[in-house]
Formats: sequence, C-alpha cells, structure tokens
Amino acid sequence: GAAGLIPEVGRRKYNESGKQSPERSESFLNEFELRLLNMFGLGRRPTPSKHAVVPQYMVDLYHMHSANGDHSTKRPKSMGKHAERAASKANTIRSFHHEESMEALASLKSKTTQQFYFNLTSIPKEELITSAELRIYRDQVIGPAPPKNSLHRINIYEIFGVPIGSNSTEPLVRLLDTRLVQDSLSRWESFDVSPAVSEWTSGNGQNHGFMVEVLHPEPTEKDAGHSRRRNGHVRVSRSLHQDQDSWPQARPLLVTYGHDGRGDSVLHTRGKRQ
Amino acid sequence: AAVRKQRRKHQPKASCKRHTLYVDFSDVQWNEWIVAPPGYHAYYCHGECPFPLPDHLNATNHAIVQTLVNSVNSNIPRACCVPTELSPISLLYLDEYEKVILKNYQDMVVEGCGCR
Repeated sequence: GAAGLIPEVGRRKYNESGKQSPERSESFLNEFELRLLNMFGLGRRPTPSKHAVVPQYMVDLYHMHSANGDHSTKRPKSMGKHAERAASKANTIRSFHHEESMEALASLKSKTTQQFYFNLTSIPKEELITSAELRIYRDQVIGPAPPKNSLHRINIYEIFGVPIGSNSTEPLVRLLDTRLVQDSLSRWESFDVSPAVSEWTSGNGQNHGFMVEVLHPEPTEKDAGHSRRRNGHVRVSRSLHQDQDSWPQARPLLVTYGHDGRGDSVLHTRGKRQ
Repeated sequence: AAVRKQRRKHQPKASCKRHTLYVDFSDVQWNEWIVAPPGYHAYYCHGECPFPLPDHLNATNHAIVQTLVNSVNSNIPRACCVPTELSPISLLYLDEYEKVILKNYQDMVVEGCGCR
C-alpha cells in the first residue's frame, strides 16, 4: 500500500505533470497529505496488521446508522439505554480492548475480581467524551442443572490506585455500576462507566483502570467443580475459558461516545434527512 | 472525427448539474484501513452557468449579476457550477493504533449543485 493517504499513482502523475519544480510539487503533495490526515483525524496513514480485530458490536453500530432513518430496527440487542442515547449525540464512537499484560485476576470460591487497564491516549484532546460503556460477555453455564438461585452479581469499580503509606495492597475503588444476572443466558452486559472515562479523557482524573467483581452464590459441596465453570462463564480473562478462539470477539470491550465539534452525530445521516 | 468535433462546437454545452461519482476506496488504497463502506456515492457538479441563468440553477443574486456582466464584458468570468448542498457519511475504520472507530464526516456527499 501507499506510504501516505495519497495513492502512489496520483503522486507520480502530479510529479510528472511538470506543473511545478520537483521540490515544490513534493511540498504541495505533503501539504495535501496533511490535509487528508487532518480530515480523518489521523496522525499518519493506518497500517493495520492481519490480526486486527473489528468487534462485531462496532459493525452492528455501523449498520444501525446506515439503516434508512429507522434505527430502532437495527439497534444492537445488547446496547445499553445510556449508550443508545449517547450514540444519538456522538459523531465519533471508539472501541478499545484492555492491555492484557496489565491484568490482575483473583479468583476465589465465591468471588472473582479482574483489573482492566484501557489505553485511551489515542483520543484527541478536542474530542469531548459524553458517554462510555464497558461491555462484558457472559457465556451460558452448561452442565448439571444449576442451583435454583444461580444468580451472580457483577460490580464495576473505578480504581483510584493504592493509598500511599498504607500496608494493604487493596486499591481504593468507587462503584460505577452493578447488576444481578441469571447465569442461564449467554449475552453481552453493558455497564455505564461514563463518569470515570469522561474524567480520564478530560484530564481531570488519572486513569488507573477498572475492577470487575463477579460474586457467585455460595457453592454447595456437590457443585464444587461446577463453580469453577461458573467463574469462567463471565469472560473477564483469556485464562478463565477453554475456548480461546472466541476470545478476540468475546473479550471485554470499552466503547466511548464523543464529539469533536465537527458535523452531525453518527446517527444523523442522509437516510434520516431523506 | 472532424464532423463530430464541428458538431460538438455548435452543440450547447450541458448546463450545471450533479453527475454520478462513486469513490471506490480500493482505487485509492484506503480499503486496507476502512472497514466499511467499501466506497460511497460522492457525486460532483459540472456544467455551464449560461446567460441568462435559468431558475433551476439555484443561483444567488450575485451569480445572476455576475453572469449578466459577463454577457457584456467577457473579462468577467461566468458563475461557477458548485455544490450547494452536502451531506455527511460515516466510516468504520482502524486508526494508526489499530483501534476501531465509527466516525461521521460532514460534507462528503453532493446533494445539490448550482451557479455561484
């Protein structure tokens, strides 16, 4: 592929046109190249590797906006209400996977906690993040009939870092969202993490990441092995699940909704205008 | 060919209007990082702004006056055929950090042309 956004053919034709001296034409082309990069809000031409993963949720959001004006039919089922409202005002929707090297997984009998750090430094300063959702996938629990009260609670915390001078290694946290879930369903859960992400991206708070806490009902003796499976059904870590192939599409996803002050929202498209 | 050229010379040039233009992102090698759409209908404006300007050419008062002056003094150019209405499109793409972004870009599709 071309080094920049201007196709090699176009670059060559312009250089050979003789309209400018070679130096001038090169500087004109470089200026135009910067103009194109600025139009797309890019620092340089993207060169994605073959392993780049496009989350299905982002493809669903794309199709949702390209529906002819009637978004309700195309709205992804697992889209949080707060996210739908945010999407109607945002002109930029970004998705992030967490840095696996910075995970901190702790799995006890009745509780699993996982710390996630998402690198948000690629969000331009001029982009105001109005909302953000943390999406976590839950597999249906397979196996002997789960106990009747097979409910789990999933808590999402913002991490503030370990208090200075204290002996404990437990970080200071703030609860952002919580949900009681039935483990007999496979589905995405969307949690509203807007307060934390808006602070981190506006420079008013330090991004120490999130902590996800999954509380399982007290396991009885007979389903001890079962509780190991139940821990793994909330996809918070690659290691908690045998099926590694599905991890790239089932791993946690942070989605931010923002506006850079240029143009309409993503959901305000020609279709809607017509 | 000479006859065709002669005939074309006397043929009135088409007046200002919107023409189809499909931008295929693989033609400009952007398909490596733009996930969707594979291209889009951008359209473009082309054609004459003749004197006297007909109403449907969506001209401003200034363009009407400028084209009137052109009819007496050809040093003053006629009005230009330009987009008068544009609409946005959204692109799903991978940025330079391989993050997936859905972004709305304004003024990417010509909805209407006119003489300005």
